[in-house]
Amino acid sequence: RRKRRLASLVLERRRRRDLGGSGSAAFSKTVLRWRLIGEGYSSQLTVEEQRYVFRLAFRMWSEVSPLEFVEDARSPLEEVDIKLGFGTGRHLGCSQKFDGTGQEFAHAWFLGDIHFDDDEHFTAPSSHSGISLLKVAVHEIGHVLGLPHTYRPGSIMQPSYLPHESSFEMDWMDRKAIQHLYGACKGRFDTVFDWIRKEKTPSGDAIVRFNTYFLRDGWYWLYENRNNRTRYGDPVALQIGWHGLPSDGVDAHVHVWSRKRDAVYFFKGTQFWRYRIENDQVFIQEPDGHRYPRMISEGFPGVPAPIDTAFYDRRDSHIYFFKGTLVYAFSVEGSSLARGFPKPIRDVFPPVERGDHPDGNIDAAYFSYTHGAIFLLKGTRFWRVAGSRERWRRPFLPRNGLLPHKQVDQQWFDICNVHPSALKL
Amino acid sequence: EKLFHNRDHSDVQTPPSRHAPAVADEFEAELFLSRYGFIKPVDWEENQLLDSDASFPDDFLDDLQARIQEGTSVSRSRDSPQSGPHELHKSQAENQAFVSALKEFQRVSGLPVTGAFDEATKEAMNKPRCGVPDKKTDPDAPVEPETSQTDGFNETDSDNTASDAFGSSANSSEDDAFSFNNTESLLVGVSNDTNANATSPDSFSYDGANTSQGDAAR
Repeated sequence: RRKRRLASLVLERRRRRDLGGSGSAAFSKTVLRWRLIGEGYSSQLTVEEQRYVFRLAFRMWSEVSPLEFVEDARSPLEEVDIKLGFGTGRHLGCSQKFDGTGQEFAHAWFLGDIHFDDDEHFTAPSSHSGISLLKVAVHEIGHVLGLPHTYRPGSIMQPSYLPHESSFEMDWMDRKAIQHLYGACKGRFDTVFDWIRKEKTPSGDAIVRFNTYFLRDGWYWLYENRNNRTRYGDPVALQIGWHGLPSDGVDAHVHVWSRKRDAVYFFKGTQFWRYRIENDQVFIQEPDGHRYPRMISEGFPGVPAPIDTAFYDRRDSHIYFFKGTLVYAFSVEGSSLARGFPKPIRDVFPPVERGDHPDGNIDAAYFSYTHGAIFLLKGTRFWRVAGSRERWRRPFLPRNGLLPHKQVDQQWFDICNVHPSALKL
Repeated sequence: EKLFHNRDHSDVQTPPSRHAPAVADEFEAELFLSRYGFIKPVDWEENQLLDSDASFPDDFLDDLQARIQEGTSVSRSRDSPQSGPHELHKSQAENQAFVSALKEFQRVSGLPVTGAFDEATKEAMNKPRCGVPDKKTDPDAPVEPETSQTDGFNETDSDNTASDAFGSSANSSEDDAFSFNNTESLLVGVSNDTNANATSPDSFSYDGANTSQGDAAR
């Protein structure tokens, strides 16, 4: 009875500490510390393997929620939010003892700690036998974060263990379940673009493929439009995917693509780079002797620097540069600003609904091949530019009118940060 | 430590005493159902021990099992004035509760709902599983697991938009334009264009065919 009373007090205190802002039971902070406790190491895997698996498990939850997890091996134990450990039978002062090999393989306390039954044959992700420690860890972390069991096929929160699958990831419903507790991932982006790749089929036909990328600070995500999510394992450090670009991010991406030209540019601060697609790195020097990075004022006279964002419009072969409340249309053919520019963004891209307009300081201007439309992103919102399809249905729409805004996270899902320490596992 | 000789521990030997007791009969099945919340505790305090202790705690269950093994009968009903061991009674209500819980377990496990402790149910109960109960008795505890195929989230406009986007509109725009999983493709319709470098955006044709592609590995 004393033990129960004490446990009940601890639970009550944790609840008061951790009640989310909305009143629902969840962690109220977004950065959570975890530790594999020294007295709870498994006898089956090396300590490094165990820590790697847990880092990956926490990162998987980070990739689908606004939560970030950091391994903390130094702070006092009471400051660690989630403690993990292995034990057998009576273990780690826990009231719920393990049963030996078989049946119960782990348990977790809501907003608390996770215990794994070391009598089970836990194995690393690379193994195809035993019980996947990664899968179990992801499941138990789900409990700690507030998710109950579900019997939905494919859910990571099913109570029974299913043997190794070739790949297991958080499906749509699991993602929405955790976001129901902690909200969707939001945040502004530096730039968004579709990256074009040209290939040939075995029969010799030319194929053009594209992939969608979101960039924020020094990270990027590949967004899989068909699956309505980012690529598993993203974000990735920018310098890994884009060699030679500034490691802290870029302001804009422009792909000038016409019958005569095919050039990709990145802009940052007062400079710009041209990217060589063939060998996947920035140009060092142009044939005419110009070395990169070059000054924006040199390559695009009349365009201010730094810029907010930019995109290339194939309809009129202009690059539209955005800065503050103004937009600068730059003629690629004439290598100069188009007549009458700069103009207020509101004039070139008028609001369809009065008052619903980003005004200025656009974060990203993005032409999407998936949607066949231009989007202007600012903060957590975006405005779609009314194209020919919309104007055919509603002829009264102004040319390049901005349709009423929507939330970025309701169009492109689950683009979530991870803790910087988790970028490299 | 457990005994092993191979470098990769593949020959590790687990003594029989370290094996989890199998669920072999109705009584153990009832313990299982109690432990994981399918049967609500009958004679128990309201304040449960932590969130996952909505069922009988280990002390009680261990004691119960030990007494059974010793051959001592234990009454699970409310304490009567008489002390000492009693015959194990199962009231009709308790029996109904057990059958009802068994059916619930069979239903959520995708088994034939017989209400009987059959082989399939026994096998399911002996599978590896998480120690957290499936059902909570604490009103403040997280929501009980969904027992239907669809999760019980309230649909809001944003959810509809999301599900629509996932289920229909996004796919339809993709089918109109391009098709694909990880890397979207645009088939260039100009068959005499053999120079990929000269491929221009004007010569796109949209192919609505699906190129099926499995999920990429992490």
